[in-house]
Amino acid sequence: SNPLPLVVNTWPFKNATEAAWWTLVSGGSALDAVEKGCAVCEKEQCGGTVGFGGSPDEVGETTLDAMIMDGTAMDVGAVGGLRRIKNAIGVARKVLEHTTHTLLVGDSATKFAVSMGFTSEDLSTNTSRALHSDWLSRSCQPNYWRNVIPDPSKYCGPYKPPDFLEQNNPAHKEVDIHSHD
Amino acid sequence: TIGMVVIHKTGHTAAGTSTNGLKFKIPGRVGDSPIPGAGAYADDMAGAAAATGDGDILLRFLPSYQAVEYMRGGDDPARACQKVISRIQKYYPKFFGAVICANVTGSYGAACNRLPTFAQFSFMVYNSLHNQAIEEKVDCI
Repeated sequence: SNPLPLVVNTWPFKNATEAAWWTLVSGGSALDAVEKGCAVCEKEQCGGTVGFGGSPDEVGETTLDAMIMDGTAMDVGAVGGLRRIKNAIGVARKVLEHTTHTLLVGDSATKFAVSMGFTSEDLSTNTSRALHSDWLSRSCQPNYWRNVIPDPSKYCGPYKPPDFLEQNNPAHKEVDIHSHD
Repeated sequence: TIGMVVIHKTGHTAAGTSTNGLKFKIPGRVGDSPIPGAGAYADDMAGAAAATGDGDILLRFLPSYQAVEYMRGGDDPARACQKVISRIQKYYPKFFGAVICANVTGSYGAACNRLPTFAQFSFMVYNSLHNQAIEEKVDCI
C-alpha cells in the first residue's frame, strides 16, 4: 500500500515527528509540516543542539541556523548566525515567503526578523553560560583554531598568525625619507 | 541539528533544518544547516534529504543535494545516503555525520559514518503504514 504521506527526521526527536505528521493530517502543506516539526525542537531544545541555550560560541553567545525548502517550487528561505531570535525556522519561512533572497545572516537577519514581528531576546541560559565558563576553565579546549599563536591546543586566545608579530614589528617598517620633521 | 524531510500524500516535497551549531565555535561560524543542498534539499522530481553532524565538513560536499541527485539517478534512498557518506569518507574518514533520504514514492533510508563512538544512527519515521512515530536505527558504514 502507498506509505505516503511520510515524515522522516534526524535523531530520535519524536515530538517533532508527531508535530509534522499532525500538521499534514490537519490539512497543512509539506512546508507547514517541516516548519512546525522543526519549531517544536527549537522550543524543546532537542538534544541541546537545536534552539536557544545550547552550543555557545567562544564568547558565550548562542546563534541559530535554519533553512526550509519547497521542493515543488524549488524555493528556499534560510538564516545563518541568527542572533537573539528563538524561532529560526519561522524566520527562514518568512525569508522564503516575503523576499526573493535565499539566505540572510547575522545581525541583519535579526533586524529582518524583528521587522517580520519576531521578538528579540537573549538566547543564553544558565546551561549555556555554565558550558561556556567550564570551557574557559579548561583553557578553551576543544577549539577550532590551527596554525596560530599561542598554541591553541594549550591556551585560550586571542590568537594571531605565527608571522603576525614579525609583520608588525616597527623595527622592520620601511623608512619614508620624505616623511620627516 | 534536526533535519526533516516531508513527502505530502500528493507527492509534494519539503525539507528543513534547525540548529544552534557547534559548541565553542568561532563567532560568525555558520555550518551546513542553512545552506540549500548541504543541510537539506528537496525536489518533487526525485525526493528529499537532510544531513546532520560536523557541518564544517558536510558543507564541503553538499550531501543533501548529492543524495537527491543519486535518487534522481535511480538509487533507492538508503543506497543514495550510503553513497554520499562514502564520498565524504574518502577525504575525511573520521568525520561525524549522518544523512536521511526519502523518495517521492515514500521509500526512505539513512546512512552514517562509523566511528568508535558512533556505530548506529537513530532517526524518526511516521507514515500511513504506522499509527505512531517510529524510531529506527541504521548501522553506520
